[in-house]
Amino acid sequence: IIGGSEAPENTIPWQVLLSVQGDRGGGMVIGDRWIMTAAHVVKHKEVASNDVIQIYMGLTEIKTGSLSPVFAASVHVHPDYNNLDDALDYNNDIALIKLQDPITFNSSIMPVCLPAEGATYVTGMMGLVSGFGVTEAAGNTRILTNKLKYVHLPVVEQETCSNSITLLKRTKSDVPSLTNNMFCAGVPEGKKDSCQGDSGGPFTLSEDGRFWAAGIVSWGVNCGQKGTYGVYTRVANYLDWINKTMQEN
Amino acid sequence: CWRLPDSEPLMYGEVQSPQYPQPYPPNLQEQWDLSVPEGYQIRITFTHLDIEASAGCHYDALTVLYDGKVLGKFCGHENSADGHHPGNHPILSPGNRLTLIFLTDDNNPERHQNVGFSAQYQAIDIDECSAPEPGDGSDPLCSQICLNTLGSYLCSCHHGFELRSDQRTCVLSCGGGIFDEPEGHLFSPGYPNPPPHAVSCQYIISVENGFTVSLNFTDNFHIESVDTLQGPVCLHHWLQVTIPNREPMKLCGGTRPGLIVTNSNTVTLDYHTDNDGQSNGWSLDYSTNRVRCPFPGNVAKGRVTPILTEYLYRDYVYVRCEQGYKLMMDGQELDSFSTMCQSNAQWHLPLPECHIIDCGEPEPLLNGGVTFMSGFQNQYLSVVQYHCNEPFYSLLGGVNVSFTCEADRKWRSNNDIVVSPTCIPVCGQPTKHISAYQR
Repeated sequence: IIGGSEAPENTIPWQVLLSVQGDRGGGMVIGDRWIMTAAHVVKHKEVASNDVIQIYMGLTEIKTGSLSPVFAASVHVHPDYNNLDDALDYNNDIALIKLQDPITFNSSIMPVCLPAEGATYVTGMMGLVSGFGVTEAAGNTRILTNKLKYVHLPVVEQETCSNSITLLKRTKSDVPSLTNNMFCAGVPEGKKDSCQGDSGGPFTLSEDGRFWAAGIVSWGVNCGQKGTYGVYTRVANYLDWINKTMQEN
Repeated sequence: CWRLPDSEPLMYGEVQSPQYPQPYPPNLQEQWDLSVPEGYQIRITFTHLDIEASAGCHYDALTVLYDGKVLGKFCGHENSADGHHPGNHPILSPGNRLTLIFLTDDNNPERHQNVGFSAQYQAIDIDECSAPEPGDGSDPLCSQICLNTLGSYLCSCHHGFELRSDQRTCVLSCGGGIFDEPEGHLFSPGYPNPPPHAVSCQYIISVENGFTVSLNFTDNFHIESVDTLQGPVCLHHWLQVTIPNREPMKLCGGTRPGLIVTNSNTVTLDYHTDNDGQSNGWSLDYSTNRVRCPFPGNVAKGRVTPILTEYLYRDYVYVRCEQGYKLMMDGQELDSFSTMCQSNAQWHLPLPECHIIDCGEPEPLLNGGVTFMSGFQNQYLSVVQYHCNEPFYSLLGGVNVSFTCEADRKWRSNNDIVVSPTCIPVCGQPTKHISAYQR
C-alpha cells in the first residue's frame, strides 16, 4: 500500500495474507470455508499443496513464530482467466480457495460481504484497499512491510481510467488492457495506491455500515504515480460464478 | 348242492309270477321267501294282480304267509265280483321275513288269459321302543330309556344308573360323575322318588380355574335325619358337600339349605344312604361366577380403563399416560400396557408408572448456543431459546426462536419446526472501525 496507514487490529478482519511459493499476495474471507483472491496470484502454481501456499488470517502484523496457517482444500480459478506467459491479460482475474476446515469467526477474522445484485460503483466513492504489499518510504524507496496497511481511494470513472491507460500504452508496449470486468481506483496526483504484494486483496466499499467486496487488487502500471490508477477486478460481475462455485464445491 | 355265499338281505325288491306279464302257465307251485335285515319288517304292495277268480280262491291263488301264518290269500282282479283282491293296500309282515306261494290248477278259462301278479316290497324300520308293554308280566324291552335306531334299538339309563351287561336293564351306579359345564342340574338317583337302599353316589363339580361354583338346592329336599338331644343329625343318610380347604358339611333334613357359595371351582357331593329308612333325595342347580380381582388402583398422571364396579377373571384393564408422560415399568419404557385378571384372583402384571417424557439435550447450535428459558431437565414443556454468537453470527431469519419440548419428544418451535436454527456469519461489520479525525 502506497501512502497508506497501518491498520489497527480488527479493523479489516477479512484481510488474508497469502504466501504462494514465497510470493506475497492478498485475499479476503467471504465465507467460513472460502477465500477470494486474484487469479494471477494462484494461477500456474500447485497451490492446493500446503507446501506451496500458506494462508494466514486475523493478522495485522507478520511476526515470526506467531504465524499459524490454515490449509487449502482446493483452488478454483475463473475458467475465463487466460493470462499467459506474457502476463498482459488480467481479464477475469478472480479465484476462490476452499479451505480444508471451516473457520470460526471472531473480531479478528470476519467475512466481507459480497456485492448485492446490481451493485453500482459510483465514481468518487471512497473505497478501502489493504494489504501487506510494498510500501514506499521517503525518497521513493520501496520496502515490503510486515504490517497490514490500508489506504482510502476513490472509484475512478471508467473512461478516465481507460484514457490514462491509453496514454500509457503510447510510451509502453506491454500495458494490459482495461475491460468491463475491471474498474480503477486512485487519485490522479498519485501517492496513494495499492502495489506489489497487495494483489488479491480487498477493495471494499461501505454502505449502511457494511463493507462489501467491490474489487480485488489486480494490476497497475507502477504504483502511486501521478496520472496512473490501480486496476481492480469488478467483483459484482462474478456473483453467479462465485455462488455456483461455492455451491458445487 | 353247494352252499352259496352269504349275502346281505335286500332292503327292497320285486316279485312277479312266471312269464309275467304273459299269462301264467297251469300247474304251478311257486314259492318266494323274502327277507330284509333284522330290525325291519317287510311291506309288500301289489302293483298288479290278475289270477283266475274263484270262491275262496279255490283254483288259482297267491298266498302270503309269515312264519306259517296266512296273512292273505288272493285271486281275481281289481274289478272281479268274486275272488279276493288285495287292492292298493300294502301288506305289512310282523317280522323281517315273508313267504309268497303261487298255486295254479291245470284248468284255465279259455276266454280270459290271466297274467298273474307283480309286487314290490321294501324294508320298514321297526320302532321297537313304541311296542306296548308286554301284558304277560314279562320285563319291558328297556328298563329305563329306549332309543330306536334303524334296524334296531338301544337301551339307556338315567344318571346314577348304568346299563347291565344284558344291555336292557339298569343298575344303580352314580360314582364318578364329573360336571364341568359352567352350569348344570344334579339330582339324587330316582329323584323325586326314593332311590334303592344303600346308595353311595359321588358327584364332582369341577369347572375351569377362574370360576367359582354356587349350589342352589330345589325346594323338594328330603334326606332322613335323626333327632337327638343335640338336635337333628345326619346319622344314616346324608349329602356331604366338600369344598377344598374347608371342613366338609353334611346335609340332611327336610328343608333345603340356602344358597351355598363355595368360592371354589371344585365341589364334591357324596350322597349316602343305608339299608334302612327312606330319603326322597334332592336336586340342585349349580352355577358359576368368575373370580374377582382387587380394584386395580390408580396411576399418577395416567388413566386406568375401563372403570368397572368389579373386575372379574379375564377382564383387562389398560393404562394410558397423560400427554407428555410415558409408561414405565421396572425401569423399562412400555409402548402400551394391559393386565388381565387371572384365575387366581390376581392381576397378571402390577400397574406401571407414568413418568414425564424428556426431549433429550437440544441440538447444539454451531457458532451459537442454547439457553433454558423454563422447565427442568429437558422435560415435557421445557422451553429453550437458541442464540448465535453475536456480533459475528446471526440467526437465519434474524428472530430468536424458542423451542418447546413437545409430547412427541421433539423440540419444536411455535411454527412447528423441528430442526434447530442456523447461525449465519455476519459479514462486513468489523468490531472496530478505522478512525480518521484528521482533516
